[in-house]
Amino acid sequence: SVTKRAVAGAAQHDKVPRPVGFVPRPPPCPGKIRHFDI
Amino acid sequence: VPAAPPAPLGCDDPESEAAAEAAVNYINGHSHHGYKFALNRIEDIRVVPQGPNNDIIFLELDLLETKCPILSPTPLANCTVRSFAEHAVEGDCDVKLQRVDGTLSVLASKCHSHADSSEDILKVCPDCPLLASLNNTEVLETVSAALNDYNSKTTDSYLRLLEIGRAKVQYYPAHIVVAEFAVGATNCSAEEAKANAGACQLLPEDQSNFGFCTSVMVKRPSQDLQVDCQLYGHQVPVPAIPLLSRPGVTYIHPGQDTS
Repeated sequence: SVTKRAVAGAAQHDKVPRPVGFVPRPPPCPGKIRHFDI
Repeated sequence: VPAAPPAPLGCDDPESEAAAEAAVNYINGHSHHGYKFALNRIEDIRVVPQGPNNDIIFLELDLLETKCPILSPTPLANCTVRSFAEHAVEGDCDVKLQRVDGTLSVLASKCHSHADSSEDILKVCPDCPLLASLNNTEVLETVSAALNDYNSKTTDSYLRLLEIGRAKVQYYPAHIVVAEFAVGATNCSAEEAKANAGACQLLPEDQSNFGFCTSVMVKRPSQDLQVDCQLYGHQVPVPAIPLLSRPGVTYIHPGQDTS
C-alpha cells in the first residue's frame, strides 16, 4: 500500500546525510562551451 | 519490478558528443554557402527509444563560424573558429538523428546563422571593424575591382564570382574595405575572356574548380588594392542540400535561398 508521507517527514527523510565524497552530478544540459559564448 | 528507465543523457556524455559530431559533419558536408561551422556547445539532447538498439535523437546545437569557406577541402579540425573580436557568427541548429545498432544517421536538420550584435563587439573592442551588409555598395565595388584585378593578371582560368562570404568596412584611422568571396573557374583562359567574358561559363560539376579570394582595398589615406585567390582544384561534389541560412549573402543566381 502506498502511504502519503507528511512533508515534514519527507523533508526529514531528505536530510539523510550524503555519503562522504558525494559529488552532485552537474546538470545534464546545456553542455560545456568549447570556444566562447555569444 | 520493471527496469528503471536509463538516466537521461547528459550533453557532455560521449554518446551526445558522437551524435553532435555526426550532425556537424552532415551540416558542413551538405551546405554550399558561407563557411564551415564548428561545435561550440550542445544545448540539449533528447533520446526517444524506438525499440531494441533503435533510438531517435533530437539535438539542439550551438555552432560557431570558422574561417574555412564551406567549399574548402581543409578538415574541420584544422579550421580556426572566428574570434569574438572578428565579429563572430553563430549557428543555431536543431537536428534529428537515428541510431541503429550504434550507427548514427541524420534524418533532418534546420539551422539559422546570425552575426553577434554590434553592441557586444564594440563593448569589448571599440575600434574593431564590424561586418558590413553584403549588398553594401563599397563591398560590391571592392569585390568587383578585386576580381577584375586578379583576372587581368592571372595566366590561369578566368574566375567568376560565386558568392561574397563576409566583408567589413573600416573608416578610422584609415578607410579600408575587406572582403572575402568564393570563386569558380570557367571554361575560358583569362586571355580568351578579354575578348568576350560573357561567353565564359563555370566549369561543369564533374570538372568544377572552386576557390576563395580575400581582398583589401585601402581608400584613404592612399588608394591600394591587394587580392589573394586560392583555387582548391577539382573535388568530388556533394548533393546540394543548403542548410544554414545566410542572411544577406549575395548569390550569383538570385533567389537561390537556403532553408
